Amino acid sequence: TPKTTVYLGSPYLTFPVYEDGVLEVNHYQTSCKIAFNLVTHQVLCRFESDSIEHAVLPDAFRVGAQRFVRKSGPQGPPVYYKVLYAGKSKVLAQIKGTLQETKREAYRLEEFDGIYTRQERYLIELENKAPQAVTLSRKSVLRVLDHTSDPLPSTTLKNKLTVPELIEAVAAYDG
Amino acid sequence: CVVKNDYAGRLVTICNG
Repeated sequence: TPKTTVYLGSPYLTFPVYEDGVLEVNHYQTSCKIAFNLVTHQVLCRFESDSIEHAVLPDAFRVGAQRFVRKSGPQGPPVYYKVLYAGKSKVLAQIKGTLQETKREAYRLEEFDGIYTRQERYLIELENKAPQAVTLSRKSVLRVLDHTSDPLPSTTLKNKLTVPELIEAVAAYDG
Repeated sequence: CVVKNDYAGRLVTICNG
């Protein structure tokens, strides 16, 4: 008998899984419905005309207001980074989905066979430099920005930063 | 697999076989 497994959450970025989007390949843009799998970083595209699921490897894609860029080469597994800020420098987020499987014991009333979770890590890409991972702390951000004067808003004396504060700091650095 | 909202409005992924 076929076994049905039920997981809490979804491996996909959006719900509904397919949302209106734009693929960017060699500076050309194509509209299609896009599903982005955060576990595998596979991008699926469905055109209105045929509704067939195509696995694609765009240089970048947009879903709604979110834009993702591919950073790995054509070899190796693709990794897409969400663009949070794009000036001279960039602030990127890598969103990684994970399936945590739970053992569903017969005598226990576990509702799910597993849970999809997502983790975000942040990167700063300075002009003509490789992206560098940062944590949401003043120390970590200043290490990458390598700035003599503190570009972070003076009201934030705490060491922990929010994502908007990280973006603000990089935008201030860009001037 | 199918992604949908369950009876409680939670997002779930259901896979068969």
